[in-house]
Amino acid sequence: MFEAKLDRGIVLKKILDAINQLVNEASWECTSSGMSLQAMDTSHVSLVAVNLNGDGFSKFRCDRNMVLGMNLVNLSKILKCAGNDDKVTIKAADGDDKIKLIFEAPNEYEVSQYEIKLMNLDAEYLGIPETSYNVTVKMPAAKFQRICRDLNQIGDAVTISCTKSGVDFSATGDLGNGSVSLSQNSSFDKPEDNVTISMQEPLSQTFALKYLNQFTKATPLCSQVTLSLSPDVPLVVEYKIIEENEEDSKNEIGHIRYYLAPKIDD
Amino acid sequence: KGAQTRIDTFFKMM
Repeated sequence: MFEAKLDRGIVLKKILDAINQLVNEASWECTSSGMSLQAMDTSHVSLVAVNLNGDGFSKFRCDRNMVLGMNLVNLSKILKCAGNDDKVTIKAADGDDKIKLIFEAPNEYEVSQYEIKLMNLDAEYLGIPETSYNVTVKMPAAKFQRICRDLNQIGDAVTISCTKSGVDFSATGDLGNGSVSLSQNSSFDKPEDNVTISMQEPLSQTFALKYLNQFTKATPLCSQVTLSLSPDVPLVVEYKIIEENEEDSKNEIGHIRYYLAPKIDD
Repeated sequence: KGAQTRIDTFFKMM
């Protein structure tokens, strides 16, 4: 038996919005410590990994490990039927070919139930090695989204260059070129606007903006995004999954990590 | 610019 309840169902909606255009089908692995999902996009250029801690749920029970393969587009459709303030429970019985989604409205007298068919998906699980990255940039998620969107007007790839003075995002195309430079800054009053750069060695790498723009669909989950880079390894774009409660308290309940293979010079 | 690499050339299938 598997049962997981989130008090703020909107978090699940945001997670699905962040991944369902990149991957249409995926398996959730459920264990006593939480739920996780890993999947590559169809062209095998990027990989998304979602992790939700069991203790981030208001109720979490997983008697034995389960793999819940499903169509994420369909899951997203059903989650659209939940109100933003609804409590959402996911339930799966051992050996069943479907999961149940229960939405409880805040008024406490309205309960909706939906079922989704499960699928047997080929497992394509990749082992991601522990890597210590040369460069880590932590910046406002909305700023990163804006830069990727703006530079995509210029070209279809962005070169991220890090030096001691800061980080440059640049693109070149038929119409010309453009770049955005950020230097480290910190504000005591608005930590969500901080740019933090940690660098061992300067580097420059190029990535397809098509994928980065897909990753920025996770922007509503968290005010800051972390980019981790090293030469000749995939870029990591990480968003923490933050649940905001009624009392405005913020609770980190997991993360989404996107990995993107670099472009290399011919 | 540059050739696109694939993610599964960096991470091994388990």
